[in-house]
Amino acid sequence: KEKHKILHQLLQNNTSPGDL
Amino acid sequence: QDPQLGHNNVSMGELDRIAQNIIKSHLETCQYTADELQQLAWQTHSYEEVKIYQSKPRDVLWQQCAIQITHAIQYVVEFAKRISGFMELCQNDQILLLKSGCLEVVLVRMCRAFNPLNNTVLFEGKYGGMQVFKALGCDELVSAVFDFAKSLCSLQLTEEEIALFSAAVLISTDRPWLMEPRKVQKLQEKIYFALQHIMQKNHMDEDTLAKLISRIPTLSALCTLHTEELQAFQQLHPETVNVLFPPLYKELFNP
Repeated sequence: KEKHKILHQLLQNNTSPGDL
Repeated sequence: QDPQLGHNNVSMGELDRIAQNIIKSHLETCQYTADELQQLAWQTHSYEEVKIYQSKPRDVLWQQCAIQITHAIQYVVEFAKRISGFMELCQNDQILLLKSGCLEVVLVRMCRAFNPLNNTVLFEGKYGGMQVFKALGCDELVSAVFDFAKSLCSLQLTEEEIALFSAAVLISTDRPWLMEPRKVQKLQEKIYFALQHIMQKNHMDEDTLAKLISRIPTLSALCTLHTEELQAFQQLHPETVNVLFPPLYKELFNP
């Protein structure tokens, strides 16, 4: 988890199509 | 055989649902719509702009490319998250599939932003040829990426096919260290059946799927070449990589 902190965060974020 | 059943006893209804979910995910997470790309297709970097790219220091252009790739990867992560079943995989496998497959998906998606008629690709708002990337000092990699884009364009894939092929490349059991390979395999099989289902509808030529699958080893070779070039670059410019490259890029490619 620590090694892939940003990827982990991106996977957890709730983003909607408008956020992209 | 029951006509309601498609491939491998997955119902036609389920194949359609899988295909529609992946196509929707793809369309929602593309950096540019097909219409936008169509409008930009003949807006090329001028001779003077190309000269400016060519005279940039190597590390500056590397940094610019790393930023563009990282941006594209963030959209691929969103694509993955929207594929039904992806977020149901364990976290280890989600991260592993993205780490090993995101650049391959970026390369597949790149064929949408490639104009095979003049061999140019969309980069920083306009289309440019291989000469734009000369200062990177990676002629072999750049040329191989352009060749790949051209060959994928020659298959004249629809948006639906690009969407399903991208998902098939990402959800792959070929990646080492998967914790739940069976779960990944089940999802991958469904995606392939959905891709086959869509391609049978769209193409008279039955070989297109085989041709598409035969491009996968090239994708993998391009990613290996990218890693090698990055390692070589980092040895010469460690500060640029450590300080100026996007953190996500460093995390994924771990130079």
